[in-house]
Amino acid sequence: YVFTPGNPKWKKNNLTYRIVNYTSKMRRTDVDEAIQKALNVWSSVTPLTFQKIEDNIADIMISFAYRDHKDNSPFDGPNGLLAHAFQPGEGIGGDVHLDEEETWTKDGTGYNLFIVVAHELGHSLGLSHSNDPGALMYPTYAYTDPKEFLLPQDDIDGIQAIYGQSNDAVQPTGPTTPQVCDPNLTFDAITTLRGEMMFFKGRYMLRKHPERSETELNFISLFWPNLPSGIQAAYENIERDEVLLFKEDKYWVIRGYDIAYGYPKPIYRLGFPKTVKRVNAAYSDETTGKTYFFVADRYWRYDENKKSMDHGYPRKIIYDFGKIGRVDAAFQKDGYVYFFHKTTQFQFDPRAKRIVSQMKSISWFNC
Amino acid sequence: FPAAHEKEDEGKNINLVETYLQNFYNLQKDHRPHLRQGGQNHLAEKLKEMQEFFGLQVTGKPDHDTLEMMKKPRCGVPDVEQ
Repeated sequence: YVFTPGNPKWKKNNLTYRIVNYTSKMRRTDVDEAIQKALNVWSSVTPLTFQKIEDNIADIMISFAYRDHKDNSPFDGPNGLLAHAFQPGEGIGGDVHLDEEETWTKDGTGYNLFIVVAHELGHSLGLSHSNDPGALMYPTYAYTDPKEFLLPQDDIDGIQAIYGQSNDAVQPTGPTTPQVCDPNLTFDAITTLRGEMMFFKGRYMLRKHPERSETELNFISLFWPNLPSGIQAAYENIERDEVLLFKEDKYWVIRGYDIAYGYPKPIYRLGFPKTVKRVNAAYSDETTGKTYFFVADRYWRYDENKKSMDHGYPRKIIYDFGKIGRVDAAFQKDGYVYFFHKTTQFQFDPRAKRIVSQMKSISWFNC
Repeated sequence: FPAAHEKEDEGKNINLVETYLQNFYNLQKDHRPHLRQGGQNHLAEKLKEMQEFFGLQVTGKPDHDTLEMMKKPRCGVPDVEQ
C-alpha cells in the first residue's frame, strides 16, 4: 500500500458524504446501495463513520460528470479513465468524480459501481495506488462479485496505518495475493487448458504457459465473470475441449471464455451419492477416457464415453495411489499424474501404479 | 501480415504511451518536441517506472504486455506524485 504524498488524512473520524447527482445507467436505490456498501468497506476496518447528508457541503461529495468538468482532469468518454478522487482536505478534498459515460452497473457487466467507488474512497481517505495486483487500490479495474467482496489485507494494513484499527473486538482480516514462489503456497484446484496449466487459489488463477518462463496472475473473474472464487476441483476433457470446474455440490462446463449454457449443474447428475457434498480434486486420463474424482479419503472413477460412474467405486485412495493423503488438486500431464497435498506434490506413474517422485507444490513456476 | 499491422500500430501506440505516462507517471508534456528525437531516454525511464510498478518485465520498451496494461480501464488518479 502507498500513502498519498504528504500523508494527508481527515482530522476527524465522523465524516459526511453527499451524492450530488445520479447516473442515468442505474436505479437510484441501486446507486445508494452501492455507495453505502463501498463506504462500509472502509468503515468496517477503521474507527471512521460516514453520515449521508442531502444538501450543503459534505466532506465527500460524490458526483457523475462528463469530459471536462472544471477540475483540470477531464474524463475521456466510455472506458479508459473511469473515475478519480481527491485526497482529504477542504473544498474539493475527498470528493469522488465518476465518468457518466461509463456503463455503471451493480453486477459483472459494464463497470461495477461498488468496486469503483470503493477504490476512489481509498483516495478520499488518503491512500494512493498500491502495486499489489490483488489490492483494491491497484489502479486497474477488476470485477469481483460484491457479495463475495472482502477488503484485501494490503488495503486493511494501509488504511489502518492512517486511522487505526476498528473498534470491533475482533479485528477483520482480508485475503492476501498469492506469491508464485512462496514455499507455503497451496492450491484449491489445478487443470490443464489447451496446453497451458491453470492453478486456482481463492479468487485468483495462476496461468503457466509451457513456453513462457514467467507465470501470469489473474482474477478468475477476468476470464469468467460469472464464476465464483474458491474453485475446489477442475479437470480438462481434452477430447471435448472442455474444462469442468467444481465448487461445493455444483459444477460448470467451460469452453474457452464461455460457460456452457445451463450451468452450474448439481454434481449428482454425474453419479455421486447425496452424501458427497463437494469434490476435492479431479483429473481425466485422455487415453482411457476415465476421469478420477477425489473426495476425502476415497475416489470415484467416471467413464466419459458412457457418461456414468464405473461400478465398484468409491475405493480408498491409499489402495490404488499410495500414501498421498487427502488430495487438494490433481492434473495429468505427459502421461504422469500430479497430486497436490498441501505444499507437497507427488508424481504418480499410472502404468507402474506407483509414486515415482515428490516435489514442492511450486515446482512448475521456475522459482 | 502481422508486421505491416504492427507498423501502423506503432504510431498509434506511441501516442498511447506518451499520454499514459503524462497522465500517470509525470512525464512532462513540455518535453514532447524532442521526445521523438532525443527525449526517448526520458520516456524509456518513465516506461521502466510504470513497468516496475505493475510487475511487468522492465524493458523500457512499449512491449505487448505493457501496451495491454495501458489499455486496461483504470482510475484517473496518477500512480506517482505529480
